[in-house]
Amino acid sequence: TPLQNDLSEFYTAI
Amino acid sequence: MLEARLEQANLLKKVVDAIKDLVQDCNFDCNDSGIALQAMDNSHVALVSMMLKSESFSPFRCDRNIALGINLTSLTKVLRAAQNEDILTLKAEDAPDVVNLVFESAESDRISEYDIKLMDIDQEHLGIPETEYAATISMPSAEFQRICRDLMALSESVSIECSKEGVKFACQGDIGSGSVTLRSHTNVDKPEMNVEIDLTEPVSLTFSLKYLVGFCKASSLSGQVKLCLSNEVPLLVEYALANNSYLRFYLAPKIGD
Repeated sequence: TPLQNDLSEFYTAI
Repeated sequence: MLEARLEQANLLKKVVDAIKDLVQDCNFDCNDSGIALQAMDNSHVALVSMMLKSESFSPFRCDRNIALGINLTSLTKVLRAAQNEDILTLKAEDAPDVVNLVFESAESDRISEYDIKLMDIDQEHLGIPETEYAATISMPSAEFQRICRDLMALSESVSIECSKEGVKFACQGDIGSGSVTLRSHTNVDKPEMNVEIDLTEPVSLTFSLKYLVGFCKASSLSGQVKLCLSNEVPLLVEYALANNSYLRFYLAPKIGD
């Protein structure tokens, strides 16, 4: 099963 | 203060129903442009972004920025008391402890009124840049829902591959594999049935079906859904609402194996 990414790897918190 | 009147309670009922299993406590950020919400699920895999523009309300008044921290389970309980066709008015003071909801029946003189206690929610907010996606697919929302449900019977993941041949949703599981391929299609009599594929470069990404099936709870809000993909970035699933309002979901892709 492919690993699940985390959204915070793509978008920065503001 | 905030005063926002919706012609039909149905819109808010459907929006809340579509997101309440993904996120629990949310700030409804109100300002003169409308009511917005952004929240991530607990695992930080999916994000919901709602915008109800001021034009979706009549009238709409909001003098200052107000954040209404609301538990969606509580909001669901109160919205159950509204009939779909009721006129719904949201009201709040400038520094509110509660949000007030009034439901008015258009057919009778029945007026019901509820207050929901507000919460202080310190929510992480993500900056999502405007993205030029490599592939944009518009398709009937019911078709997308059907594909996700059918493939989830076989696997927990789906690969979405978009090429000039069309868009292919494929999965592999213990019992076997399956795929559904759609090509661009125009239905002159029923434009809601159109499939439109706008491709600048081929894309192939893998996503969790559990989340996609959850997003599809929004299907009753819009006849069409838009999927926006670029390699190695989150998927955008958008349900467009009247008056440029929208309900969007972002989902992080899966990688490797």
